[in-house]
Amino acid sequence: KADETSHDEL
Amino acid sequence: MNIFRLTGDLSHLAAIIILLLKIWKTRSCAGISGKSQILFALVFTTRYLDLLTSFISFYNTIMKLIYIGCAYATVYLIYMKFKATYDGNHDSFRLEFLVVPVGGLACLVNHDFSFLEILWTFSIYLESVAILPQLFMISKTGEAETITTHYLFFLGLYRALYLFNWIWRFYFEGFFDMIAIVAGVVQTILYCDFFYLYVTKVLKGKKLSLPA
Repeated sequence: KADETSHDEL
Repeated sequence: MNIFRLTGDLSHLAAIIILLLKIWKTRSCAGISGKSQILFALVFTTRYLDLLTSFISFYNTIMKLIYIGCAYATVYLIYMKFKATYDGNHDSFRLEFLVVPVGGLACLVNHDFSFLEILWTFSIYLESVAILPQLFMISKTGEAETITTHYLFFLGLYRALYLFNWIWRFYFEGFFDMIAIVAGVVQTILYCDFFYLYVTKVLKGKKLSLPA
């Protein structure tokens, strides 16, 4: 499961 | 942040600004697919909803706001301000053929079955194919203005640089996101044919025109 805050890219 | 990520973001920004300036300076959106621009506005909107829920960095927030703002400004210029110059007859790609399958795939293949995560996944998949209406339009008319090809070059370069960014992050941070990587590879592959024409024609001072 991905941490939603891990989407640090644009 | 690494050099590939930064240059990728700047390349993306350059593409967006080039397109806005082209339309603004020439007072015309001839040769530009409004449908691709609608898709990009949709991509940014569904991906950057996390602006409301999480803070990553000032850089991240500012860039997201610029991308979203420019995307909507571009759509506004095409469909409102310079509507008379919009070549709708050649922009005949059916958006539902992209949005519906991409939406279905985002529901099936994602990291987490939650609202924001599915929208993020949807945006990643949609971005990978969002340029198709523009490429379809160029293949229909058989040519593109040189400034439009610069726009496409920087837009394609951005995702190619992100591929190097992901390789970098895998080796140095142990980070990888399979959804972003696969979609990014697909997205970059879609530009390969265009890259070839750009290098062999546009960079040698010729206009991009396809054989009849």
